[in-house]
Amino acid sequence: AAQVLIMGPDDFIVAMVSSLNRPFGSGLITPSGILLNSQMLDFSWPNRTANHPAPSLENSVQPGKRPLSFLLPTVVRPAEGLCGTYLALGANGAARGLSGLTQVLLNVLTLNRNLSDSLARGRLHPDLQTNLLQVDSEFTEEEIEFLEARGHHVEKVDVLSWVHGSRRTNNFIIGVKDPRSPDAAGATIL
Amino acid sequence: MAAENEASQESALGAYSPVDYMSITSFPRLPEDEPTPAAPLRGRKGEESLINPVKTDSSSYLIGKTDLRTRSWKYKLESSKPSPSFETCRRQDSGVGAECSCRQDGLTVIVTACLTFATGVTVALIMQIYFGDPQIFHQGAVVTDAARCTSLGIEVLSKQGSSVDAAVAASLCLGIVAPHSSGLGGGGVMLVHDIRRNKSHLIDFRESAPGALREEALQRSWETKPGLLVGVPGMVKGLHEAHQLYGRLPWSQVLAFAAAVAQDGFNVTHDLGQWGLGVEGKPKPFLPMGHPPLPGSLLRRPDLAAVLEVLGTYGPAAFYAGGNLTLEMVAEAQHAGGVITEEDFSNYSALLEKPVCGVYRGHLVLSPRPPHTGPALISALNILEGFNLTSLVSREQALHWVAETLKIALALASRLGDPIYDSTITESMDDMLSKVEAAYFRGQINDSQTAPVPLLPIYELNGAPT
Repeated sequence: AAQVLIMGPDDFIVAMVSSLNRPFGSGLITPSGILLNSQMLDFSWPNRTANHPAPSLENSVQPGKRPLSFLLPTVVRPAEGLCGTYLALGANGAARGLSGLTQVLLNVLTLNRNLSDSLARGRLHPDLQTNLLQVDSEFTEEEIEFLEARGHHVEKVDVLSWVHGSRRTNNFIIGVKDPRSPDAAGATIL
Repeated sequence: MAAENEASQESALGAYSPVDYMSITSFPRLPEDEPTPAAPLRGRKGEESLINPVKTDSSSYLIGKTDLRTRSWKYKLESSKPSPSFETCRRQDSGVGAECSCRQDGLTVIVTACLTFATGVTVALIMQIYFGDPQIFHQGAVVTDAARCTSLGIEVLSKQGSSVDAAVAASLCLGIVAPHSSGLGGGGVMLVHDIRRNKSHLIDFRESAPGALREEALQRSWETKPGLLVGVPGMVKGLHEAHQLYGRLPWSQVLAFAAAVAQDGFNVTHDLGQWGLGVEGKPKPFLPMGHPPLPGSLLRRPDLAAVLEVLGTYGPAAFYAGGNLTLEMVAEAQHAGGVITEEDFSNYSALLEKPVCGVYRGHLVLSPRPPHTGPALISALNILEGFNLTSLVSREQALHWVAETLKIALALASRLGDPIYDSTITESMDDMLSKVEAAYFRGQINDSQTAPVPLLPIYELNGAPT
């Protein structure tokens, strides 16, 4: 997925996530250079691959229907009034994106960490299909041992997802990319 | 006796001559040093009486010199204050005029005070303008997956484009710079929030299934007929819809920003270089120039520049209304076993909705509604909120709670889908947003052990990371 997060001088917040589904989508490209998506893969159908859980009837294929999606551009604002913290967040990585967003919001809104630190901290993702708890490379061995002691089957992966964010607190605005992404960038207008 | 009188008169006369050195070296004497004259001294318009009552003998002259130098300082200090003698003198001379002069002094003080005050306020205002808080909100921020597109977004904002103008340009740019993850042939979702009015819009331009697509066909041939995987791309229509609602610059100009990136070229990103090699390390035939571009090398996409110019000139109709672009996409997909038709393109529409909303730690959290999994995200936050996670709780304990909570949220997500085709989705969504439901799930989580079996049934989740 590709993320665009904007906090503009016009007091609008725009969070957008777009995707081709898989890298390079279906792999089909038109003579004009348009790469076609493979989004139908996000539907659920029986016997798709070995050891897949039961198909989801709610997400079955039907003409004209839109498949289940983990594209989650998210905006946060103060519940009361205008003053306070505004956030725009986006994530890639399908279901891992939902896990990533949850933990970044926890860091910012509950543990009052700054946005950079919140994005950089280690993240985990429970893979329901394999019953493995995936943790990324920021996790320490102690944390992994603690989780294993509580019965989790932990698997360490390099990167789970990229979560970018933009924050506005009163008049102070910053745009921060996930440090795990080599190409992403955040910039502000002074 | 008569001769002495003559001499003193002469020296007195001499003293008044403008060129004799006595007048140069003689300094004014302070009035209080003067013995009170028996008769008023006569001087030039009374000034001389100020200037030079002159000592007559030399010794007193030297003493006087030193003394005078000291006195001259003293005199300077003193002169800043109107000397009583001056006032006295004036008062004696002027009679009724003296009152008038007092009033004039008072007026001077008032005018001076006013001017001083006005000057101070003016200086303060100027300093406020330059050093104080901006009175007009100038700041903004852009974050994208590619630095080239981030700077493009900033450029659009600095050219008085709206936030949505910048988002449209940046996302089209990502379709050029990061073609492996986004592009005109894909789809997505945009959440727009107006801070001042506290209003939000969700523009859902997710791909939709072609009218002729059947589950059996996918089940049988999804790996051998890639054309079957192609849904109707929503990107162009979604971006155009957003621009219609919130755009400020002309549509053609916004697209021209992105076209310039394709025409002028861009540096290949690490990500594109890596994915270009393919997951199995085999180059993909559809890559520009037929082989994976090297990270950092300059790459031009004149083909996409031409497409963007056509879309800028003719709008989404050039993409969806059976033009050349439409025919090419239909032909390419059908050639690879797909079932998409021109009609699917002409029937496609982007949805304008409201995002789902939850309250978490005094903040509104807005996220896309189904078929997106925003309700599951809000459910996870509702469950975690009840744990009262503070910095006092150990990180390990917090991680365990987060893991167990996400298992529940993802299981709930696996039961979502397109609410237009299944009315139960809306009910599931309402349950997910309920804090009562969240409290029930929180009660099911064991603080010290992971649940041996999943708490909820798990359905197939689209799993491949995009």
